[in-house]
Amino acid sequence: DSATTEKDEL
Amino acid sequence: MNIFRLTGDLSHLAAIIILLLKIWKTRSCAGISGKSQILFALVFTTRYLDLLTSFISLYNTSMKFIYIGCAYATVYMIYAKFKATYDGNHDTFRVEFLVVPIGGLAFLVNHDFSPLEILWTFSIYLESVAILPQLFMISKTGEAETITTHYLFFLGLYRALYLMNWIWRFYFEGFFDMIAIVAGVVQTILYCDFFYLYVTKVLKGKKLSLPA
Repeated sequence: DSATTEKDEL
Repeated sequence: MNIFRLTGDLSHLAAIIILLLKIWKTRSCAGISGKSQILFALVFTTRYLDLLTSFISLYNTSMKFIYIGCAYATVYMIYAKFKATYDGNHDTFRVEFLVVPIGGLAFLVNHDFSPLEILWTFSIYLESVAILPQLFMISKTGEAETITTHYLFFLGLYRALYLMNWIWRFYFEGFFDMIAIVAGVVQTILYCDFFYLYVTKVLKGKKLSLPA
């Protein structure tokens, strides 16, 4: 599963 | 940043600006669901709380501020400035039937059981269905102004382009976010019926009206 920290999408 | 992501963001921005300009120029929010707009304001507020905790890029930060600002400006126009033109009688979707189950789901299915992550998850789930009050309103009145259909088209196109972006990112970056993808697919599917009407009617110069 994936990124829980940095959200680079809007 | 790939082309799908960028055009997706721009499509989203176009939708938001089209709606604001429509209301501002016509001095009327007739045919617009205030409930959907409140849900979108809630979506942006709960998703962009990371503005307080992390910096990604100038692009990222500015777009978040623009989306939040426009969302609240739209809500203000509907419920305050042009309140007299708001068609509340037709805006009767019961939003608690969306918000409550989605709140529960965000608690149960998330990447990490922390406040910010749960709120982010809530915003992703809520966004996928936030347009339902607007679609419900159109199905109730049986018609939509052409400018409103342009708004809906760009709003639907945005998540469809994000789906392309996620396919791109999966192949070229090995990145995928199951929560965003599943919600994004649901969100895009909700617009399919509308896309069909948009292409077959509005683009051929006809007003969008549903058979009685």
